[in-house]
Amino acid sequence: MNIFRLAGDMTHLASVLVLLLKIHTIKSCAGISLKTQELYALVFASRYLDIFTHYVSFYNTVMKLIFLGSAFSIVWYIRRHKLVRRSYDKDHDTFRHYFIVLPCLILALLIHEKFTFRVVMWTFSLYLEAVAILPQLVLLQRTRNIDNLTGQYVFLLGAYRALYILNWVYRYFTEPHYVHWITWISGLIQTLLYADFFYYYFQSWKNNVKLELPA
Amino acid sequence: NPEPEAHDEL
Repeated sequence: MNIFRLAGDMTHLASVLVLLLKIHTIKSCAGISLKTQELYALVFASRYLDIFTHYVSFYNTVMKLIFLGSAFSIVWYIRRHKLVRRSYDKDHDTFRHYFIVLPCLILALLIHEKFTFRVVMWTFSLYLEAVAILPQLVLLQRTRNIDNLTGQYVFLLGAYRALYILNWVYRYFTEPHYVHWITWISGLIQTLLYADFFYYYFQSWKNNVKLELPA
Repeated sequence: NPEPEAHDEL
């Protein structure tokens, strides 16, 4: 494992911890899109179908369990916890799941490396992860007050994807036959979706003002 | 190419 991959995974882990901190400690999910969180739960459920059948490493198995467990517990918190659900901004989180899930499923059925259930589900999870942040970005744009933890959560998620791209570039030059077009293109699209957010995030950081996305 | 099943990334 190279440093970019490790840094990417740690950034991903940090994003989850920041979100759990906000939800578990502050008992608030203000500004957090339940739609995006449900899509992530679906992403990990469909990607890690092989968690108990294809062993890669102890590290991988533990990380998979963390991402699965945290994704589903975050959804549980927002839907069921009596304090947390009160802070959920339902009226602004209006993105429809099937606008995202259905095209990803169709695309996975059409474009994949191998037509088996496992591989199609794995490909579906890649396409879905690429666009799962959209409901969250839409919600941020509609939220006048983006709190620090929410801003950091989205920033860490974007940073994780950018680091994975560096990891692929590194692996391409250091490993023989390392070519994964489907992963790379969906990962690149996923990272580009954050470009706008990154711009305003750095602007607010540089000028020391509160983060706000223009409508 | 390695099989996608053997993919070692998260």
